[in-house]
Formats: sequence, structure tokens, C-alpha cells
Amino acid sequence: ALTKEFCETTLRSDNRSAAANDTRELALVAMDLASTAAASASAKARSALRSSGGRGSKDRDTEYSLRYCLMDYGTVAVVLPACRAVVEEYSPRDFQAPFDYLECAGRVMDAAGDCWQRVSYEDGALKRALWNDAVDVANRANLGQALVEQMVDFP
Amino acid sequence: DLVATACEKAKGHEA
Repeated sequence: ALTKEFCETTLRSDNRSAAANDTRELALVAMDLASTAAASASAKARSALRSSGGRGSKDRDTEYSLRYCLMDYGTVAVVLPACRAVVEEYSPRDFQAPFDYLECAGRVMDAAGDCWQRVSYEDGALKRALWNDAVDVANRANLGQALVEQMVDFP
Repeated sequence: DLVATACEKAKGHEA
């Protein structure tokens, strides 16, 4: 669950938050931050997979989790820009159904959550290697979703 | 400010 502190620290890490006029603009900032985190997590996972030696390595759990998280980060990388465009178009005057805007944030969250959930089952070295990144991506996706919900005034 | 207000509302949000 989001903390107020995480929300503020994350949003304020990007200067655009200070100039934001509404929650739509804050949601866009959060989505960009989620995108950055996913790209960085993906690069790290790819590099870890390469150094694990790929198929046939001793730590198969690590290897599979890396591979699944890479799929999820890839999904985030594809869905986020498309979702950003949807959120960017939002206007309350369009009287569009809230779900038309909420769905994409949910899809980003689903992908981020899948990696988070898979890694949460692991322990030891694997968890140490992947956990912080997985948590970071999931928290930022969650923040983006929370702000899109505020944008459309979804209770 | 907007960030503080939005974060107060976002607090506790779970996916």
C-alpha cells in the first residue's frame, strides 16, 4: 500500500510536480517515473540473466524469475506510453466513462504486480537481487494508478 | 500544495 511519504518523495523527485496544475499532470509525472524504473529494472534483470549463463545455470529459480520479470517489464514498457497518451487526452468535459481511463493504469499495475508477486515468493540471494527493483516499479505503477483514479474522481 | 493534497488522498492505495 502507498505511503504518503513515498508518494511525496517520488513525485517531488521530478521538478514538473511543482508546476502541475491538476492530478492529470501529476499522474503523467508518476507514469514517467514508473517508466524510468521499469527501464532500469529491465536493464539490470537482463544483465543478471546474461551473467547467470542463461539456460542450464545452477540457480534455475533466479533464472526463471528474471525471465518472467523481463516479460513484465517489457509489458510495462509497451503499455505505459500508450496509457500516458490516454491520460493525456483526458478532459472532464468529454464525459467519457471513468473506466476508459482507469483501464490502462490497471494494465500497467497488472504487469508490475506480476513481477512483484513472483519475486515475493522467493528468498535469499534471488530476492536481494530483484526485490528492490520489483518493489520500486510496482510502487510507482500503484502511484500512477492512484492518481489516475483521482483524476477521474473514482472513489 | 497539490502534491501534498494528492498524496494525502493516495495514501493507502493498494493495487
